[in-house]
Amino acid sequence: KLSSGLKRAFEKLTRASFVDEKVVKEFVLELQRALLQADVNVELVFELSERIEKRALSEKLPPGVTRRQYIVKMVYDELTEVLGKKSVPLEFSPGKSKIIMLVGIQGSGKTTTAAKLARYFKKRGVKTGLVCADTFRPGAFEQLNQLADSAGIPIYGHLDAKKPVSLARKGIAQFKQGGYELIFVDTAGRHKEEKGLLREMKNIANAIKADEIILVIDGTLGQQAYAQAKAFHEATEIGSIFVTKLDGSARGGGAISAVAATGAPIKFVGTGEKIEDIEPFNPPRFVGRLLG
Amino acid sequence: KTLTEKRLDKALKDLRLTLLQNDVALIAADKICENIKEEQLGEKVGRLENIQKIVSEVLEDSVRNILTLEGQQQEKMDLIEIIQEQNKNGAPAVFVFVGINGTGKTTTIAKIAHFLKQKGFSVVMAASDTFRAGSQEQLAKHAKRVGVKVIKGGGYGSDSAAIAYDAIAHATARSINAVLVDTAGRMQTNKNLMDEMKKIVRVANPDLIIFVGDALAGNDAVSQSEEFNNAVGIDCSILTKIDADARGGTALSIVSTIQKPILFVGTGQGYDDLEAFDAEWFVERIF
Ligand SMILES: Nc1nc2c(ncn2[C@@H]2O[C@H](COP(=O)(O)OP(=O)(O)OP(=O)(O)O)[C@@H](O)[C@H]2O)c(=O)[nH]1
Ligand SMILES: Nc1nc2c(ncn2[C@@H]2O[C@H](COP(=O)(O)OP(=O)(O)OP(=O)(O)O)[C@@H](O)[C@H]2O)c(=O)[nH]1
Ligand SMILES: [Mg+2]
Ligand SMILES: [Mg+2]
Repeated sequence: KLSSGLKRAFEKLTRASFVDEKVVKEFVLELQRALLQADVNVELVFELSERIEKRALSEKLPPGVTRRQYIVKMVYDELTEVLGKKSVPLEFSPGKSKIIMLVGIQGSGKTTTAAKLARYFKKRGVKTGLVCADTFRPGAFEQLNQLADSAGIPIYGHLDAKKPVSLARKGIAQFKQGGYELIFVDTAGRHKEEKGLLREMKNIANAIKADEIILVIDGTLGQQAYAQAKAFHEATEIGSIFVTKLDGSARGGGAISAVAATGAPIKFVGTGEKIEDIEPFNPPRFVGRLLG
Repeated sequence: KTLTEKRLDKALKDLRLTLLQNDVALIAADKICENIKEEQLGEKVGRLENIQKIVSEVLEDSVRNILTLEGQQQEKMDLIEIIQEQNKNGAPAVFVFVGINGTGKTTTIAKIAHFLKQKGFSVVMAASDTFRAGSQEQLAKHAKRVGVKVIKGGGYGSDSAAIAYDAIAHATARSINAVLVDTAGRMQTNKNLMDEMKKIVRVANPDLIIFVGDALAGNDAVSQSEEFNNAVGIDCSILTKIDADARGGTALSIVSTIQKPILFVGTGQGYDDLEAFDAEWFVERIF
């Protein structure tokens, strides 16, 4: 029932015999509603819809393309302009160790995601290891340990460890020595108001010389997405984004803000609680879900 | 449309934008603006120059009324009173905590246990999340730090409802004042998990079903609270992670959707980071 408004607007647009300003304006209004309900940043929604309205009213239809096809392509192009047009893989060099650190707001899904990523690459023949550098959350090590065990992935961490920086450094050293190619480091949750924790995150990243920092974004995140992602990016350069909980009803618009704030591509999405519920990011599917 | 109506529409449109930027869900923002347009604006608007100010004041009042459930025939919900009431009848008060994954249910239960202990009540926790990795150890550690017992039953893979039942039986036998039931996070779109939750509620027969929502959630807060309410009936909510600079609009989305009060807000990860819900604080955030 979310997309019915946008669907009707698209149909009206298709049936219009010429570019009627009223029909386009009606369509743009429905597009705004769809994007707002998808949690896309309010400013961005108006920016995008203004551009689309202008283009829809001024651009000439290329030959062989219907009005509807052209407008659909326009909306899709504008959205993928921000998100990226194709899927960007997580790159690494076989035989060399790449250190990947996961950061994000409390409860966004980092620990589960670390295990998902490790298993994803292990299945593809990559030697992967997990490091639990969350020394704050009760049961954090047990959680990652149980997930690692379930997938047969080696894990470095201690019960009741106190110092995340030195623990992470030791874990990395051990895995590097063992010739591990992808080492995923789980960290404690934190948000933009916790300046001390943002500093700690920076210290961990520097101490382990992280090659890539993944910002884990909760698919239900609303208008706070831009500000939060920006704060993380200012503390440690974000290399890529992982969007979780897209198996629910959230449309993931917050992820667009995270991309805009960090300039980092979304590489994977989480589609469930189980360790196998991970998929490479698929721009067309994501945009389709966004529009309802 | 008259000039007054046009300026009213514009003022309302601008203020609706304020709601949206403050994380109020689109459907909730629409509903709120529609309601004040129908009921209150017509009479108040006299002098054209003051339209923006008048609309803003009316909207602010409306938001305040929604958050405090003004005009609803509900008596103020008080955790302590409910516990005392139940204990008079020789039973422990039972509170079940539900919500989607990662919103802060387990941590909130620890905070509530700490809060009740400080008020002199005895508490036992039911570890009814038998699915998620590390959930049992997480709750056990919180229980140990707060100084309360946790009933784990068969642990991982065992029946969640049975653990809640055991905890209540344990509390009844020992005259423990309150039972806090922790449940696994679940997506409101997962029918099997929603059915499992219904079973836990049926067996536990709680005095309060408490929805735990993340203050950083956007439009999904409407769907979450609505579906959970349809499934088991929410009595009240707790909104977590306010300290993350949450704009507060999520409170409005939830309350306007299920018409049930917010009891507490979570303001951090420590046991003391739990505060009584203050509608005025939210009104000030938004306006
Ligand atoms: N449905 C669903 N649940 C998910 C997904 N990813 C993670 N979760 C769940 O979300 C909850 C939080 O996940 P965690 O991995 O503990 O999150 P976290 O970011 O490590 O949390 P902190 O360490 O406390 O900051 C758990 O119940 C996970 O099972 C997903 O893609 N879909
Ligand atoms: N900053 C902040 N963090 C919070 C608050 N409440 C909970 N958290 C954190 O959020 C994360 C998730 O909390 P949990 O208690 O595990 O959440 P949950 O709902 O039980 O998660 P699942 O059981 O996996 O669905 C933890 O890191 C908590 O410390 C809060 O009010 N503020
Ligand atoms: Mg974690
Ligand atoms: Mg929990």
